[in-house]
Amino acid sequence: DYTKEKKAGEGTYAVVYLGTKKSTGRSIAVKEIKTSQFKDGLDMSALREVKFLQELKHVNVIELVDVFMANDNLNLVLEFLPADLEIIIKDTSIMFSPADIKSWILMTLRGVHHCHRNFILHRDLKPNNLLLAPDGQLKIADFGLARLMASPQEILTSNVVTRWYRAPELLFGAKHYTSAVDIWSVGVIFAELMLRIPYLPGKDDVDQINVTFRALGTPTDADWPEVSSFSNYNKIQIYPPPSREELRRRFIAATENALELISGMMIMNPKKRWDAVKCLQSQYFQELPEPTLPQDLP
Amino acid sequence: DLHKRYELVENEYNDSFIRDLQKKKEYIASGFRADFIYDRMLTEAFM
Amino acid sequence: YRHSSQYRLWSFTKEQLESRRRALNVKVVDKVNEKLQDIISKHNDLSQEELNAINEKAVPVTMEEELKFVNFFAKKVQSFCHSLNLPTEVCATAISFFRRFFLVNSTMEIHPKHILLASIFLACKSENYFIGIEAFAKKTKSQPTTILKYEFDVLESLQFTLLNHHPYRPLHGFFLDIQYILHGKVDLNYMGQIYTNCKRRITETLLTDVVYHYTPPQITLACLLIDDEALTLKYLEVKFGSPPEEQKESETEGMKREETPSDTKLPSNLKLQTLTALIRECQAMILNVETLSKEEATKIDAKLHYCQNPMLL
Repeated sequence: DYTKEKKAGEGTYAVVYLGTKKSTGRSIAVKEIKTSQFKDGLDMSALREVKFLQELKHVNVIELVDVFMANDNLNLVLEFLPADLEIIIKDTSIMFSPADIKSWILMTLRGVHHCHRNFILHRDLKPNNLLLAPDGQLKIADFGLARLMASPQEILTSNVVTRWYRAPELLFGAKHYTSAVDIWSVGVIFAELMLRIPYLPGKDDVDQINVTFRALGTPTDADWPEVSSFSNYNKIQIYPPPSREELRRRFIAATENALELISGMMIMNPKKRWDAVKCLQSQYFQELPEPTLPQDLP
Repeated sequence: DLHKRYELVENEYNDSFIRDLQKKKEYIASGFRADFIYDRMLTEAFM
Repeated sequence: YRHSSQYRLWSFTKEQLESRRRALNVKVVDKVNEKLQDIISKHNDLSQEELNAINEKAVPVTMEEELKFVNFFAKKVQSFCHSLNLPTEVCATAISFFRRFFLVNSTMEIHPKHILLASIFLACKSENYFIGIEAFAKKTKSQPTTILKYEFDVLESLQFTLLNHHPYRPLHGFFLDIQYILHGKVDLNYMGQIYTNCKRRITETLLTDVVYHYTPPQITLACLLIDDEALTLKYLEVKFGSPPEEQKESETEGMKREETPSDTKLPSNLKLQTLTALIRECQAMILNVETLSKEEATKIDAKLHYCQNPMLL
């Protein structure tokens, strides 16, 4: 029922084709998972994509249309999403307004909220995993690093989330982190939408720590109890947190409520960081301008 | 789901297992949140 | 839960489950018989004695025998998981994968022993308890190729649905809520004992069909009912019930309250009687489990073996 008309891309474990669902004429993307590549059978990323996308059904999460085996390859049929936020941010010929930014962040937070209320952590939120549908809807994609919220005593790997969007607790090697890591990533994406350049572009994992704390201040036990117990805490440079004035200068187009929201999403201490519900209920989404309707977005 | 069939009242729960974890440095530093755990268990119980 | 694949694809009424298994068995019995006839017709030199042996021993298994045989092996999945020291959730998922597989495939097509390890291996991956295939094969004294060969068969038979909701988390949830609802009236040490007993009993239910007929919370409540009926009924009564005279008052009040959302307990849209009846049904099913003896399993195994290889006879 599906055609593979054009190769759209090739990754380590999959080839992506654009095609059509013949019975409905709907454009689709077929992610063909190379099964021979992984000596341990089905690749973990593919397994996670299938596992979580089967359970999530939300306008702001990519839809898994079908899954099938063919010629010993696993095929994920996904809805066709021709663009992503990274393309939009980088293409400076595209002008976008504060209302547009509000719309994209609102849709992102709704998608993240849906994952979190299903106790699923995405763990790789970044602009090119936020895809855009022809009708303007933004959809969270690539659940290859996703996992269920940990059981209480479970140990998690901190080697997740693409570096520039990685939360401080992950930079410190935390093993019992929560969905707060996704909120941090959304905060960085929000900043990048306003600045049109990467907000915390570390050259490597060590530099990432330095870039993060130079921009936002080095956390101390006072505001983040036990942060000094992380093994690599003593090696880091101490920087003061930015004043409100400094933040205003950094995000000149941002309203007070926008600064409030981005500050809430990027609170160092994950325990105090805002969760998806608090973000969605923030004043920023209740003040003018109203978020641009998806169909009117660039 | 506007009307969840439970109310999360953290200080009402005597859960020694979770309480012990909450005191561990590595859990505190990681941002471990008992209320997230309770919310998940209660959601699974009343879904 | 109604959006979950577990509810959408793997929940059945008793009738649906029975007809599903029966249809599968009938379909495969026909195929087996056809194959047997084909073999017999190709070997027209068979003696009467040999023919009798084939007709007597190479007999397809019935649906009932299949189900018992699958459950017999599901118990082996469980003991294998315990010998590998796998976490509770991983073990539960392995059993779930294994039993669901045989809702789609017959033991006459694929012997359960081939699916046993593939189910465990896939469950380890799916529950983030990854063990590399070499290490896993070594631990289980098997061949990597055999396990990987069936991994995709299991995945496909599962219709690529991997996320399981087991009754363990609901048990933890009720453990918390009982403390709140029966505030001060339950002894914590006693609750701890109840928790342990119920956790063990939940593990047993995973080997039965209750997982297809009831939601995880209902199974949990049935296990709680088995363990302490008085406590469970008291909890449900306080939580979901309300005496008839109050019923009217709370309904009208409930209307008022709807207008002024407050943080007091909201009227639950759940009928206590319905819930209690459902849990009682589940309880009965949990308590009425028949197991297969090793001798019976051996007999069924022989039938399967000769159906696959009638010329051995």
